[in-house]
Amino acid sequence: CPSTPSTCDARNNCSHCEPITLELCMNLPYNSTTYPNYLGHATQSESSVSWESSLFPALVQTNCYKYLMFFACTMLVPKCDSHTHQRVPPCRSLCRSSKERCESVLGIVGLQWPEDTDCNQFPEDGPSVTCLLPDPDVDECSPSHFKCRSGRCVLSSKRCDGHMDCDDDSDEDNCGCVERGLWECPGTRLCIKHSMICDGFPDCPLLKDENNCSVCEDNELACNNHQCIHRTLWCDGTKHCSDSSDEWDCVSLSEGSVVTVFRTGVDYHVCGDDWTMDLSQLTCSQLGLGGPASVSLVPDPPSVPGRRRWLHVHPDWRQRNGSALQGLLEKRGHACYSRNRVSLHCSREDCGLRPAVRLYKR
Amino acid sequence: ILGGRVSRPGRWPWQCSLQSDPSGHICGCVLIGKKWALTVAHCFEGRESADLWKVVLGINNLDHPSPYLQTRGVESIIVHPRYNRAVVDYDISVVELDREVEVTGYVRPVCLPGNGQLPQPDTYCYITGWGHMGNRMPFKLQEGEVRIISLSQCQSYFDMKTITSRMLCAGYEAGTVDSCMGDSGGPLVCEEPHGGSWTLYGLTSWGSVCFSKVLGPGVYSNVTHFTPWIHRQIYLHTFHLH
Repeated sequence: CPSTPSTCDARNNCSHCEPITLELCMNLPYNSTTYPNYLGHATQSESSVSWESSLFPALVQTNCYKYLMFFACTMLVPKCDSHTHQRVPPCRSLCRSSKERCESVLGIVGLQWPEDTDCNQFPEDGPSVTCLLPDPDVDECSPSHFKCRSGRCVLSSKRCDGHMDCDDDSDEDNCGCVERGLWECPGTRLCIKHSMICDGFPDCPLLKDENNCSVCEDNELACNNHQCIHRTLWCDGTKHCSDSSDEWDCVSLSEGSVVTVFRTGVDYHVCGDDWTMDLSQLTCSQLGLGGPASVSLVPDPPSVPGRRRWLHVHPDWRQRNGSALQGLLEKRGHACYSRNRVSLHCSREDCGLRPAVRLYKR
Repeated sequence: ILGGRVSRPGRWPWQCSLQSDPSGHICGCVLIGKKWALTVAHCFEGRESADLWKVVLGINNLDHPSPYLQTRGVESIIVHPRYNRAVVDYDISVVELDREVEVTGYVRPVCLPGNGQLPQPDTYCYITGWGHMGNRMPFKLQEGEVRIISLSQCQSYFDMKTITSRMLCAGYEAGTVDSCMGDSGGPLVCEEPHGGSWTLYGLTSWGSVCFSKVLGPGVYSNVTHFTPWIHRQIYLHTFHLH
C-alpha cells in the first residue's frame, strides 16, 4: 500500500480511489483513479516520469487516432469505481483501434507499442460489461496540448512560439497572455497563471508579480506573503507573519563588517558594551557563515553625533536559549556609553573538500 | 548510475543514503551542514513522517557496514511548498538530522553555490548514487561524469514536459552516462576551477525511463535556484521561528 505502508499486510485490501493529479490526464470525464495502473506503475508520480507518459502525448500529435489520448489515460490513470474501489478497464475495441491506427506510426521511428497493452486483457464491450469507451465529446488533446482549429493536437509549448505547428497555423493566433487566460508580466511578454500573482513567490522578472500586493498602514510593514504587521513587531525574535518573513534577514554585516540589525523598519547598530564571543558565534551561525574569525569593537565616527540608533544586549540574553540575535537585543533610553560598534568577520566552515588520496609505496 | 564506475570509499563524503524500513535505501541525499542534508521532495511521497527515515553517511558498500559509517535519525523534513508532483517541479526537500554529524574524512558537507552561480553548459561534473545500473542495483556507490546541457537544448529532448528554471540538465543525448531509479536526491557536483573544492549544483530528480530505449540527459533540481530558500529554512528551524 504506497499510501499507508505501516498498516499494509497481506490481508488488507489496499485499493482506494485518489484524485487524478497526472497533468496529461486532467481533462478526463472521470476524476479519480486507483493504482497500480495497466502499465504496471505503482503511483501517479511513477506514471508522470514514465516512458509511456512521454510516448503517448508525442503520438497524439501525429493525429493517428482521435481517441488515442483518452485510451492512454485509461491505461495511465485508470478510472476508479467509487463503490468497489477497483479500476475500470478500457474496452477491447478502444484498445484495438488505438493500436491498429497508431502502432505503425511508432514503427516508422523505430519505437514499439508499449508491451503491457495487450488488448486481450480488456473486456469486449457489451450490455453486462463495465469498460470505458470515449464519448463523442471527449477531449482529444490532453491538457498539455493545444487543440488546433483543425482538431489536431500540438504541444502547448508550441503555442505562440513563433513557428507554425498546426496544419492551419492556428497555434500562432491570438498569442497575447490575456487571450490565453494568463497574466502578462509588466514590461515583458512572459505570461504567468493568475494564481501566481501575489502568492509570495516571484515569477516575473524584477518581482513584478509580487509588487503592490499589500496595502499596509504607515505603522505597518508588509510580509513576504503580503500580510501587514506592526513595525514594532518586525525583527523582534518572534514570528508574526505566517510565513515568518518578519524574522528573515534581520541581521547583516554592513560596511566594515559592522553588525547591523533591521528593527522596526530601520537599521540599528549593536552597542559593543556587553558583547561576548558567544554572541559572535551566534551571529555568524545565523548568517550561515560558519564561526567567528575575528571580532572587534570599532568607535562610532564622530561625524554623526547623536544620530546613531543603538540596540543593546539584553541583560537576560543567556536565558533566551534558541533565539536569533535580534531576539536578544533591546532598545534603551540612552545611547551606547562606549559608542563602540561591533565589527565581526566570520569564516565559513570547510565544505566541498575531499580527503587527500592516500599514497602507498610500491 | 548508468555507465558509471565504482567509486573509491571517501571520494564523495557528502553523499548519504536515505533509508526506510523494511526496504533500506530509498533515495540519495547530500550533506550540506553538520545537521542538514538535501534530497528531492518526491522521495517522501506517501512517507512524509520523519520517524520513518534515517540518514546513513560515510558508507560506500550498502551491504557492508563501514568503520566510518554514521547514522542519524531525521528530526524534520521540509518539502518545498511549491513542489508539484504532477510535473516534478520544485523537487527539493531539506532534511534536518536529529543530531550533528562528526565531520571526518569520510563525512563532510559539500558547498552550496552562491547567488546566481550556475555551471556553464558543456562543463563536466559528477553524479553519484546507489541507483539502478541498467541491469542490476549496485551495492557499491557508483560515480559518473556528465556534461551540463543548456535548458534550451534539454527542452528539445523532453518536448512533452516543460524544463523550468528550477531544473538543470546533464548527461548525453545517447544516455550513455545517466542517473537512474534510486539515485534520486543524490548530488550533481562540479569542481571549482580554483581551489579544488566541490559545489552542489543539482539533485537527481527525473528523466526518461533510464533503462529503456528512450534516452537523453537526466534532469536535476537546480540547487542555485533554491539556495536562498535552503538558507532560510535552516535559519528558521535552527532558531525555532517556524
